[in-house]
Amino acid sequence: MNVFRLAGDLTHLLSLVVLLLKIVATKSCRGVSAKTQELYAIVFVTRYLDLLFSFVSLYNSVMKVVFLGSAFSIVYFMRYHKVVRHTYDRELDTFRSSFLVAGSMVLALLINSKYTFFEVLWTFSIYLEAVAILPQLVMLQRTGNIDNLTGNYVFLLGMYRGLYILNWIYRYSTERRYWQMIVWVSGIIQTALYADFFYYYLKCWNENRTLVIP
Amino acid sequence: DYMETGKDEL
Repeated sequence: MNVFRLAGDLTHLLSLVVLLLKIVATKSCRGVSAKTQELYAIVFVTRYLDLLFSFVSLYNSVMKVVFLGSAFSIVYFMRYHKVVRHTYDRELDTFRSSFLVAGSMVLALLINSKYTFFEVLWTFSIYLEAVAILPQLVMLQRTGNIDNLTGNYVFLLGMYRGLYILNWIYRYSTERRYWQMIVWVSGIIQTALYADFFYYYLKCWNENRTLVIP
Repeated sequence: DYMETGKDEL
């Protein structure tokens, strides 16, 4: 565990707290893409199947359970909560997320490091996480004025990915035989998807005005 | 091995 990895995980955790806080405190999920949240739920389920058969550390196991729990809570609020579900902007959340799932599955079947059930599902989760933010980014563009909490949520998610890249650089330079090309390439693509958002987020923050993605 | 392939990350 290094400081970049820890900071990345905590930023990821914070992003989920911010999103849950927004939903619970304002009883609204305006501007939030349910499709992205459902993709994250799929990502966590397929990646953390290893909770059942491998143990790395208490830290890892607790975080996995927290990520799974928060992802499903968010989906529950957006789809089933009697007040919150009416605030979901269905007509702005039109990205065809099933294509992302299908594409990630095909890619995982073609490019993986071992052709076993759990390894293919784990690889699928890596590919799907890389593109899971796309419905949310498209929705931000269509929403117009983006409220602070939603903007901060996406910003924190992007920060988390950036910190993971620093973590990989650190691990590569300090650990022997540490090599995970699939994760690195997917992670760099994932982080690059945030570039546009980061540009407008920082620009608007600098000019002290409400976030708008043109 | 688990650690070497980075599966100790989240």
